[in-house]
Amino acid sequence: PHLRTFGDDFQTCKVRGSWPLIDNKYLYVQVTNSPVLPGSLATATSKLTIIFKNFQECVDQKVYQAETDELPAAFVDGSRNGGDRHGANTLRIVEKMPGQHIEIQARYIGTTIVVRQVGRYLTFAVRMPEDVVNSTEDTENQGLYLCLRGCPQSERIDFRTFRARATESHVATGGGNRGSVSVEAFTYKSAMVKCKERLPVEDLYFQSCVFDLLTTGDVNFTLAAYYAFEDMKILHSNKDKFHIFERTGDLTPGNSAPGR
Amino acid sequence: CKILKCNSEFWATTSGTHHSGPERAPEFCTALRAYAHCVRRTARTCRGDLAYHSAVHGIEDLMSQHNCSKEGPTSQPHPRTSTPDSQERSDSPEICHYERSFHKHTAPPNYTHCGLFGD
Repeated sequence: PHLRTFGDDFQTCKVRGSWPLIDNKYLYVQVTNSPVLPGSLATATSKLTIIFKNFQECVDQKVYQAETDELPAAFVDGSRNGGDRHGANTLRIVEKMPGQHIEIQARYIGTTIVVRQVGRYLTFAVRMPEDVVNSTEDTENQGLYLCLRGCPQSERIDFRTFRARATESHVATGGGNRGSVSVEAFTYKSAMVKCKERLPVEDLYFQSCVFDLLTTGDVNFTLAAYYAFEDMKILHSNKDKFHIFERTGDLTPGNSAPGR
Repeated sequence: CKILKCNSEFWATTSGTHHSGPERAPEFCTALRAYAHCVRRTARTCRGDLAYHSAVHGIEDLMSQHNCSKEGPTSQPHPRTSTPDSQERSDSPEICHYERSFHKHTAPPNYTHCGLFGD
């Protein structure tokens, strides 16, 4: 999937299997990513587990779990708030669109989470205060915490090499029909035209959309990129950073920190 | 599976209002609907649990016995709370309101965003 970190780095990562997206004193979020095509390096999120750790007289520990075609509007214990403590209502789940869009408000830590299902996969977005972000248990140990430290170098996919190959070959890998998902083979040019319908600015959300159409042929990924951008606009506090672009000439593969 | 919580809440609210005859006490129907709503929320975690399934059937029987409609209020009308967001009890401890407790000490917190999507 494509990851925009708390520091506004933008990366496309393989990270197949389960990885910790957030791991701090208050919150643990784990994503499970599956290949979008048998044997493909490209993966997308098919399962999400969120653990709200118990906190003073506010909330008991609560676990939220979502997977493809199962986006519940309740925690795994059936409740929709923080339990029986005095401040329990400062944690609550709000169903925005049944089966497609839920929001979890954790007021006791100033945090808002948005989970969607778009096509066959899940998207995740979070807004969190800086001091909560940095409240990691073990500061010296550089443990995995993708939202804070990004993907390990070995897990990154570099747009540029991929794009060079895609433009040379002129035909994308996607194509044919897979189950309930209608897919078509895109060329680099037709993928750009399709993404432009929803994402007129050719920033990294646009680039992600093109990448996804070329690797899967599944137009739902156009919506996934669009909603990711919309959720970011709602959750990000600095509108000057809404659009971020590929940094030209950056040597680090797969890392598109915000360009000028 | 928290079905017993639903059961106890229902019996606690209806202990004084239960009518044996078919005439329906509106508050009894309201309590039944609240009970049904509570039981529905436990569906995922209680699937296969005998207590859950007997509660579902019991509610249906009581609903038809008392001619209660499935649609309708699930709680007695409360006097409007003055707090803007009735979901959040205004008496939650201060520590449970991050922004309020933060404001007291320093400038407003700096928020950051992280997102994961696509393939």
